[in-house]
This record gives sequence, structure tokens and C-alpha cells, in this order.
Amino acid sequence: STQFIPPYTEDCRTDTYPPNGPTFRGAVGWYTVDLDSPPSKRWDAVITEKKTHLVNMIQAIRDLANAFVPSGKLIELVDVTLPIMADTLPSPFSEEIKGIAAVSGIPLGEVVLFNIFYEVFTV
Amino acid sequence: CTSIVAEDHKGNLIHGRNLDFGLFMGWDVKNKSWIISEKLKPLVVNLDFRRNNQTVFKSTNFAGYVGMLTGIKPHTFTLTMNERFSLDGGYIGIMEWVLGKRDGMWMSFLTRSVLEDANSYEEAKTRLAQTKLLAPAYFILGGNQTGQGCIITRSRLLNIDLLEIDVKLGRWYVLETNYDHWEEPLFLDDRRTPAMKCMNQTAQKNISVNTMYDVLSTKPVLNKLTTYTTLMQVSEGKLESYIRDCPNPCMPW
Repeated sequence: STQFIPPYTEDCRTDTYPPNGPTFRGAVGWYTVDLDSPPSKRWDAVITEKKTHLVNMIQAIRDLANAFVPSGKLIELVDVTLPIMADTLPSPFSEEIKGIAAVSGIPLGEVVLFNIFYEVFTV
Repeated sequence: CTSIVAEDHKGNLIHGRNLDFGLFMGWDVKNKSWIISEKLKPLVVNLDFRRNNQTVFKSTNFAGYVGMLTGIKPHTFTLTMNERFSLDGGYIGIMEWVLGKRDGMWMSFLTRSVLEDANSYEEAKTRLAQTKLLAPAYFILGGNQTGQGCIITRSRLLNIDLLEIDVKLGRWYVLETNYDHWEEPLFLDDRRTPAMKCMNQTAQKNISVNTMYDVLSTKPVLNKLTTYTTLMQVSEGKLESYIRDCPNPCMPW
């Protein structure tokens, strides 16, 4: 019964495809990742184009972390320890993550955090 | 998250998913939305992974994330993963990793390796079921033949359950949110019942990409955490995805 609380729930929608209206924000662009290129270079094109949004998202996570630990120690911990973890990650993931950090200019520890977030989130 | 694999009455398999993320990670009071979910939406990209100038697999991803949460190996299989909550969770796996016990795989690195290297539904199923993980998960896998659709419920070390499509038993689809299918979902987060109600109302004779999108657009299957919807048709090798919004009134999760 807790899942039938209109207007937060609704009857089964129809005719929503092709996507349109207020629940459709937009289509998604296509990019190629060339697995024949070196792992550290594979994501350059994607990251170059999405850099600003990636920096904004990482900043939002930083703000959240600082809300919990205002001293900034949590971010410091991420920036000091997770680069070390980057070296323990299997290939080609380790090199790809380092390549993304280099192209985006985001600290390596924070790119590592984004990539292992599923495991971290359980905390 | 909500992932569905359905078989239509001609035996075609359709795989759809909503990717929900950002719960309790900051609420934007002014815009009535989750901060991280909104920051992730502009990062959604479709990726064509190629080797020797040939497509190996395609995926919907967040730029900067090298693992895979949603993908298709054209004409072979489709794969999505949903989060599974467990006390024996990822933080234990991370601690073991830090302490040097590294025989488990990071979840999204496993899905990426399966999409890259597995050459059949059965091989993908075996690897997803049997590879040690750092964190529990649900893997939702679709194949390219009738009956090939399953939910693999994983703990960190074990394959706990495998639920597969069985049209003879009337199970023409499998559907997973974030709770073990043999248990009731958390009463405050039951997206499964509304989703199954809409799938049953659609019925096998009417299931298609269009009607799968309808199901994934129905509140609360669509909610404030939903960043994108992806639809995949293995026989055509097609993946399409759409960034979503859920205007008020809408369930926060």
C-alpha cells in the first residue's frame, strides 16, 4: 500500500515512446573508445569534452565530504591514500584511471574514488 | 535501479534499465532534487568500444567511470547490474584489498571484462556467477536465444540464486530492483510491485521497446534518483539511452 500513493505513484504510463515531455531531459551522445590505443589514452576524447561536468560532479562530492568533515581531512585522506590504491588496481583499469586524471586535471585519488564508488558507497 | 529482461511472443529479447543513483548524497531544497544525481546526468555518454576497427561492445556510462553498469555485446548478450545491500558489503572487500588479500574483483571491472571478453550468454553467466567480488551485486543478463534472461544474485563470494526466464511457466520476463526476489522489498521502497503490475498489464504479446520504456517511465519506477534509461535489443545489436527527469510530485527514491 505504501507504493500506491498518488500523485507520487501513478497508473502504468503509455505512449511515452519515442521519449518526450517532462520526464525526458535529452538524448545521449555517442563516443568511441579505441581498445587498440594505450589504456592511458583511450578516454582522452570523452574526458576532454566532459571535463567541466566531471569537475562539477567531483566538486559536489567534495562539498558533501566537507559537510561531514569540515576540516577537509577526509579529502586529504582520499588524495593521499587512493593514489597508492591506484597502483594496486588491475590493468588496464589502473592506467585508464591515471589517464583520466591527467586529462581532466582532477586529483588521481578523487578519480579513483569515483571508480570504486560502488564498493565505497556500501559504507 | 530497475532492470528488466523480457521475451516477446516471437522470442526476441528486450533488456531495459533505469540507472538510479545518489541516495542521501545531498538534497537540493530549492530544486527538490538529489545533488549528485543531477551532477551525473550531464556525464551520461554512450560508448562504442572498438578493437581492430570493429565494435566489441557498447555501453551507457558516466564519463570518467571506466567500469560498466550497462552494456551490450551485439548479437550475443546484454548486461546490467543493480546494487545489492548486505552487511557483508563492499567496505569489507576494500579492507581485505588494502590488507593485501586481492583475489576478488571490483564489481564494475568484472562487468567490463565480461562485456569485453565473454563470447556467449552461458560464458558470461558463468563468469558473473563464479568470480569472487569485493561487493555483493545483482547481475541481470540477457542472451540471444529464447529463455536466455536471468538475474544472478551475488554475495561477495557466492552465487546465491539464479532466476531465469521460463516462458512455459509463464515467466516471460525477469525484473530486478534492489532486493532479493524471494523476499519482500523494503516497504518504503517497493518499486518491484508497480513495475511488475505494468509488465503484466502490458502482457507478452505487447512487449516492445516502446512499452518497456512506458514501464520504466511510470512513477515510482521513475523517481528522483533516475539518471538515465537504456533500452537494448540484442538481436539487432541496438542500445539507446535517454537522460531522465521526474518533475514534482515524484518519489525521492
